[in-house]
Amino acid sequence: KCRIIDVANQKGGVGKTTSAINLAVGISLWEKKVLLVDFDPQGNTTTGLGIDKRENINNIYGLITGKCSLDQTILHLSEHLDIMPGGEDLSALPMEVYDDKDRLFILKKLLSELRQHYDFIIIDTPPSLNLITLNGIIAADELLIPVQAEFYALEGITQVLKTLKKVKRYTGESILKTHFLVTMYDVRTSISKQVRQELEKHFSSEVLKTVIPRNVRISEAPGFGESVLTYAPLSKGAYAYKELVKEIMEMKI
Amino acid sequence: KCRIIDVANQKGGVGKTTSAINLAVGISLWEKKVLLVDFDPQGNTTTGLGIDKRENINNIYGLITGKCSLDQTILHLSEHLDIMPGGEDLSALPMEVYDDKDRLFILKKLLSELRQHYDFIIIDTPPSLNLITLNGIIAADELLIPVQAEFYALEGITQVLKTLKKVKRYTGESILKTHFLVTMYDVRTSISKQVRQELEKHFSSEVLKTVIPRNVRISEAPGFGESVLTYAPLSKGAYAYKELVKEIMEMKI
Ligand SMILES: Nc1ncnc2c1ncn2[C@@H]1O[C@H](COP(=O)(O)OP(=O)(O)OP(=O)(O)O)[C@@H](O)[C@H]1O
Ligand SMILES: Nc1ncnc2c1ncn2[C@@H]1O[C@H](COP(=O)(O)OP(=O)(O)OP(=O)(O)O)[C@@H](O)[C@H]1O
Ligand SMILES: [Mg+2]
Ligand SMILES: [Mg+2]
Repeated sequence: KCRIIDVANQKGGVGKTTSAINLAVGISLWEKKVLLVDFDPQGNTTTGLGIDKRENINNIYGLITGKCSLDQTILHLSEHLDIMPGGEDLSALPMEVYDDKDRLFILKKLLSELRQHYDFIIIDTPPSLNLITLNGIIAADELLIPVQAEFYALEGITQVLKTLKKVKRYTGESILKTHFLVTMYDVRTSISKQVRQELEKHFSSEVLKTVIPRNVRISEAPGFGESVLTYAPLSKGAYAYKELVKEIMEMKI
Repeated sequence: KCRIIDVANQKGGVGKTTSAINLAVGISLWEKKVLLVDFDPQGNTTTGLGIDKRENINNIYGLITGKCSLDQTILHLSEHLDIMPGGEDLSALPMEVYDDKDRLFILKKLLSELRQHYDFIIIDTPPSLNLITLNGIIAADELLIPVQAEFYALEGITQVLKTLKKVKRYTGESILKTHFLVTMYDVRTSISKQVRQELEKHFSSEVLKTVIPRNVRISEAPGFGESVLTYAPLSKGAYAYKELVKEIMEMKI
């Protein structure tokens, strides 16, 4: 019943945080219960929704290391949306657990207790392929890979897919389903069309129909601690993320 | 005599690779001898200059692990520009050297032998604060921090500076000089002005006068294996990077 979607791509700045925030808020507007997990030491998901990390000291790293409880960590942002905030102390995790045989399953275990309380759990991850990112992949049922409509985008995809194969060999489990989301699409540039065509050629059924355009309202919204869906509901950016939510909600899983 | 400039910022997609390539090519057009080091497992600097990583198997990881020699690794791109290519095998380095007491000085040692052959060495690094990024910081005399003119930009700066302080405490050495470069500046958006003003308020003398505008020619150039300086020399993007080179060359160090 609960769908856990991990948002990942080691290429930086492709719209992982933006997609995690807008997907989580969008689904909560369908009155489904959503938990947004900020599993990136940068903590952009946390700041992007207006939470001051200096004041909020209970975060996912504190929860994993036993410094705080679930109740102290999860914040209620609206009737249907909760967040598990992140913080830079999370970057200490890989070195602290490097010889722990269950180090790849930390997040999976944490979220398994929470599945029963939510319809969706959305995880944001850093631009890397390290232990933190692997935890996100292994904890999830589905993988959302934002692909920026720019030259370096396709090169990164092969590295993500190699990592997925390694994860499957190592854990024996496989990710239910991978979705590619084209982001920052600019109709005026030929590179945008090329990236989209290449993606559809190689991954056809896994490429989401919804394409997110480059739209200034999307990049303004986090400055107001909001999703573009509430900050500028009539913008092209909001329309595109509404379409994405609809496509994710209506797909057969 | 040789200036080693490391390009770093753990925030992803801010223009690290783009600035490393265009700075290196730009300085070589002043007929100074430049070595460009791709120290990011993504290998975007290598691909962005038209090198096929599948064909080119000698890279910096091979050099560090003794699989190939300097001569086999360094490629001559033009009369004044050489490159030390990168590859995804570099991501194995942190785990392989985690108990080596000199693990933070691997790149510094490698480049110390090369200083005498070049006027500039420019290092591109991944969006992280891990061992690979720390090696780049410690190997360098100067640090170039690209700051995208967008909301999440300033939040990342505090984390980079905290890391610099830790590096100084750990190694006793200090980075000569830090330069902040505003990238993807869009005169039409108020967030661009805000980021630039905030940066100048907190770091005044360290903020470079040159600002790189958002310019589609810059993002098209790597698709042709070129710097924007040669791909579209009359574009706003090329003009801005020429100005950057001039500012870097003329500063008192
Ligand atoms: N469709 C869009 N149109 C315009 N700007 C966008 C769009 N999507 C994201 N942005 C902006 O681009 C920048 C990068 O996006 P974001 O931070 O979400 O990427 P990321 O993949 O999470 O980055 P990182 O790799 O650092 O985690 C942000 O400033 C964001 O506001
Ligand atoms: N001034 C600019 N105008 C327009 N596009 C730009 C500009 N600078 C960089 N880009 C584009 O933005 C994207 C991100 O830039 P780039 O890859 O250089 O960032 P990065 O910091 O190296 O990313 P990563 O964190 O993944 O290493 C690329 O597609 C690049 O072509
Ligand atoms: Mg992010
Ligand atoms: Mg890069």
